Amino acid sequence: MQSSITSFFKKT
Amino acid sequence: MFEAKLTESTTIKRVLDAIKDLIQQANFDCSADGLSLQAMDTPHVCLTTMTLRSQAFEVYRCDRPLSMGINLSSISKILKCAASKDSVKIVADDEGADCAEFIFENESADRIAHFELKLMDIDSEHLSIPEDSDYQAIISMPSAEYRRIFSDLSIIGDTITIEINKNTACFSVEGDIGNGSLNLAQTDSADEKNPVTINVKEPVKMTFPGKYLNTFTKAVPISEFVTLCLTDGNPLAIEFSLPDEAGFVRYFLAPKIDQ
Repeated sequence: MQSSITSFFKKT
Repeated sequence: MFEAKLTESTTIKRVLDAIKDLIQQANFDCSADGLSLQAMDTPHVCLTTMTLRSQAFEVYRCDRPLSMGINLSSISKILKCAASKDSVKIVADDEGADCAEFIFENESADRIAHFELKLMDIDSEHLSIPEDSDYQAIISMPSAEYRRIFSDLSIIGDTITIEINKNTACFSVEGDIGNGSLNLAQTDSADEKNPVTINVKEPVKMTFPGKYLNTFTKAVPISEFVTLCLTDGNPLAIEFSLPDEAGFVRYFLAPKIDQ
């Protein structure tokens, strides 16, 4: 399954 | 007032070629340090960052920070009008400018072209990337080797596994028509013309979408070498650095994970 980049880096 | 002049248009043309297939539009953040950009692709699988440091420019002036919302396809169209040896000057008003001016001048300074690019209001999410990531494995290789590996493997299928052990990296692919793999060893001699270096703290094995690894080959003209940084369970970081520390294009690619 392809993960999303947003699950690794926090939003600022 | 923002004013930045590059001696040759090639620099910005190559950087835009490296990002325009992944990003439709982005804010170009201008500060005293230089020009930078960060944006995700639409499916949020990849984060692309770009920096052109102030020293990359022949002239660089940024009185106060500003953000220019730019459609990547539009800026690429305008830059196609610059010959590769033409200088490029970008000028924008730092008080809510609605367009940026592009001036292309040939080497003999007897042909000067002016263009105006409409700017956009872009509401983009900004992600915080850890500065001091302690990667499990780092591999550096000639960027031409990177292009060959991933353009070959992504033809076979979209599930590409990168496995790095002591002194060896294995790239493998599984696809509908079959599978394939390629082993790359660290080069022995330090004076080798096209060195491959592999630094491993812990062996690592991860799977990524080949379509993206292949798209990143668009950055190959930027740099003679490319660095891939891996940590299990984290995005793959791929960096193409411009010569003389003028800047870089970095991609962060989310891994495929077991369900």
